Amino acid sequence: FHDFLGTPKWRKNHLTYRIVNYTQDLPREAVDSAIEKALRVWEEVSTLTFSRMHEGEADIMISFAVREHGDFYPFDGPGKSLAHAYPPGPGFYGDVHFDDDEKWTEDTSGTNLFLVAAHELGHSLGLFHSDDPEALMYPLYSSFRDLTQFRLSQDDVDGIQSLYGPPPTSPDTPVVPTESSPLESKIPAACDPALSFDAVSTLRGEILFFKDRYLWRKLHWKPQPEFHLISTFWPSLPSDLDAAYEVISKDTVFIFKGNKFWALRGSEVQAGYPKSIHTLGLPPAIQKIDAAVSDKEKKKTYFFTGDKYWRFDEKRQSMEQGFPRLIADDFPGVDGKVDAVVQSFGFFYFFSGSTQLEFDPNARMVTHIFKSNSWLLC
Amino acid sequence: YPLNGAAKEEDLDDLDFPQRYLEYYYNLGKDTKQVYRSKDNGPVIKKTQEMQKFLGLEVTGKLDLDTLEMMRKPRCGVPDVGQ
Repeated sequence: FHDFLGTPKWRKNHLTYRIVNYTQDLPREAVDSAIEKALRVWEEVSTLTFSRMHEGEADIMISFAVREHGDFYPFDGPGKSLAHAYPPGPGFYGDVHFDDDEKWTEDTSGTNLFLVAAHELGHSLGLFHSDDPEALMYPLYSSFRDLTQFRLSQDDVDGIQSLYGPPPTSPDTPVVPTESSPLESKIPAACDPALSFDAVSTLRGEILFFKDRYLWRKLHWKPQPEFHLISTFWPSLPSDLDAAYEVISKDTVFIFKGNKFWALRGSEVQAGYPKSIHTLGLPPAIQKIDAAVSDKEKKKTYFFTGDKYWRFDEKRQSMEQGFPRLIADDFPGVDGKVDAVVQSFGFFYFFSGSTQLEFDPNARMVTHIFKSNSWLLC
Repeated sequence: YPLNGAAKEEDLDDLDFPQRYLEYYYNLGKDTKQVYRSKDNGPVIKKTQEMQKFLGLEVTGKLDLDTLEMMRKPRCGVPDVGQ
């Protein structure tokens, strides 16, 4: 791998990006997703994290253009030069330009946007071209046969880690802002036997365990959970959450605190949120909930508060009649205050303090009892 | 180049393509303009070898078909050497 002359690099771990305009070749969501996925490639092997801006000057401004587009490096029509990017720095440095004379596609039938974006973002982060033909930073475009098998080469990983270091591996060393926050609170320890969670939710195949200002991120392909500040991914979200659940069919995670809730799509807080929890059909007397979980198969979402629960029909988008009901009546064995619930492999996992109950909804019984932190390799 | 029929405008353009490629991506000085059509092409051979080495080709210093094919592949617009 090579870096740019003088090794320009970002002097901070959290970077912002903005998608300034779009190609007509793909739906906007597809462009958003390709860029997000390309950023995640570098996020997962370094200390870097990214969040999106919708206006103003971001560190990395991403745009599509043809021919001469104002930076004295005109594009050249279809083929040949596909895109270019600038090394870290202010203004147009760090920016990525895609040649919109290319045919951008989600697969490899045309020029795959994710692949080219991941390469160009390597430049935005400070990597120059590599002469390793297996590396993502090799200058010639080659479409992988099976994009799902995409992996950074060791050359790429060595390159980015030479600039920013590896991701935090120990659960006790979160990526925290360099200046200490006046509200500095104790950092929760993953293997504290008394550990309890504020909320637990899936997110695109991962599981997030929220606690105070922090979250553990459990990736299914990585045994060691990552530990981050919630604000690293969602700067506008509060800490000390009440509940969280994912509606997989909508690719959206809903976050609850007090009488408000937010909708997240990846690292993006959806516009128009927070909303009042009463818009879901919860009665006015309910000012907060303890936990929530959405059943992927039945398309039903459960809201738990105290010893009662409500059920929301995701298809009809309305709360069902006949609720609240007692938790103990329909979830025998689940008693005490529910802190969080998550669905995994068809089971509901109820977290109450430092205890976790595995509940089989078909057998309507608790099948196992674990420590709450059993997911965190303790 | 195989001489099969009248050169099209694009083909004429092609004659300059290697020169432009080396100028843009490998820092070949612009003062070596049109050198492909003159005898003294030392700097270009050197640059061609540098490119072949970087791209993982056999280093011949000549614009053989493999090299030309590689140069025609879609690629990133950032240079490979220099800034």
